[in-house]
Amino acid sequence: VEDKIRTAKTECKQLYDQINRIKGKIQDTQLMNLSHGVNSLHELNLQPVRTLKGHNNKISDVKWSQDSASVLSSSQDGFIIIWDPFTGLKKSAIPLLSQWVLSSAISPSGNLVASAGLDNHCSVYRVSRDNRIQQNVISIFKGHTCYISATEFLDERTILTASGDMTCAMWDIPKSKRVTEFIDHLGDVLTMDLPPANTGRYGHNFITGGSDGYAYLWDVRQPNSAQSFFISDSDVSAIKFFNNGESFMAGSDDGSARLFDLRSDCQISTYSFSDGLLQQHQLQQQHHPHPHSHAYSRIQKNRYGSSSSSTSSYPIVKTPQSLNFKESCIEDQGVISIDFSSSGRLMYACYADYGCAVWDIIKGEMIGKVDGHRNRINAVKTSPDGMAVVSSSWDMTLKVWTPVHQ
Amino acid sequence: ENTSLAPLVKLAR
Repeated sequence: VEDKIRTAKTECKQLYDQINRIKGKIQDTQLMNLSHGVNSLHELNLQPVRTLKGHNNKISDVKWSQDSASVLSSSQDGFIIIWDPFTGLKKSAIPLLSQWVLSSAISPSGNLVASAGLDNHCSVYRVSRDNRIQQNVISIFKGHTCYISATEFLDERTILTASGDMTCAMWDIPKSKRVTEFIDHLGDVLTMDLPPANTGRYGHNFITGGSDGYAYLWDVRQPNSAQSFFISDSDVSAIKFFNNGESFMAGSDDGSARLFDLRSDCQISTYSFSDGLLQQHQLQQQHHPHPHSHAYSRIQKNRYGSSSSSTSSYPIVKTPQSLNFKESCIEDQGVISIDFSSSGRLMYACYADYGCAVWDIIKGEMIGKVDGHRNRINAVKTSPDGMAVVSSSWDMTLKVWTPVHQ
Repeated sequence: ENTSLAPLVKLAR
């Protein structure tokens, strides 16, 4: 039997290679080939507005409510906090059943929240309007046999989970049971995203990325995937639908974000961390050939955080040729979170050991950095109405940013 | 102090 499986796998791989060759032949262009005439953006356009303080341990996940009026954060301190991002005040705090939380979600109405993580359960809570600190558990969904990496509400009565047991699941909240299991990944499912609410795919599609290096598009009405995409030989740790719901960006541990189009079923551009940094560095060298102003000194500052060792006024600077960004600067350049600006022109990509880089998607240029936290940034996310951006960090705080319009 | 769940999950795999 094992021999048969091996033969079948080899055959399958050959068929996939054949498909990819054919796909490659019919793909006539890449996004970057079409953007030569577009002007570059030179500046990052985010201004800090306020810092949200209240958690007393690392923040694990952050989400915007659909009406952009609330921000939900979950932390290893065992709490979910719902914030008013405009005043910075806490609307509610929910003590969690398990503090081993990796992911949290808020329902479209804002009445329900969920948390899930290392306890393999997904817990759903009702948000109390009168009592601001209350644990009002509605359901505990048990069934996954490994950690839950991501959770999202499909609507007020349905929730999705992605798990290290290689499956995703859809749960019916009123009936308190699992409705569908989604099986295709051959490794831990690490990340999940829903299409934006104003798009045609909303309500029935979702995408996932896994440690098998694949991304899948799913339709909740069927247990097998609707479309599959090979992303990279490393973990796919972050995935995000593009604003129109017809493309998605997949971020992997190899330091690249790759943009795929669902309609043409192929990859349309790549954003490599090391290439982006090198290019940014060279551009800055051209404009300010002074060592203190370029990318490398900024990386050093970031790597050693706010510690006093980084305050040396003469950072060791190597020439671009001797500089191997991949090995010597950033230990882990894995992409841990991705989001887009409201126009879709910018991508906020968070890397494990670098922070959040801002990319111009059309030109493929890294144009800036969301900076200001004192520890790793987990995520940078744009509000659904596009008026604000929130970042969350291991420094226990969230920051609200506003895009500056010229 | 320095432990965080998400990277630990990766390490544990």
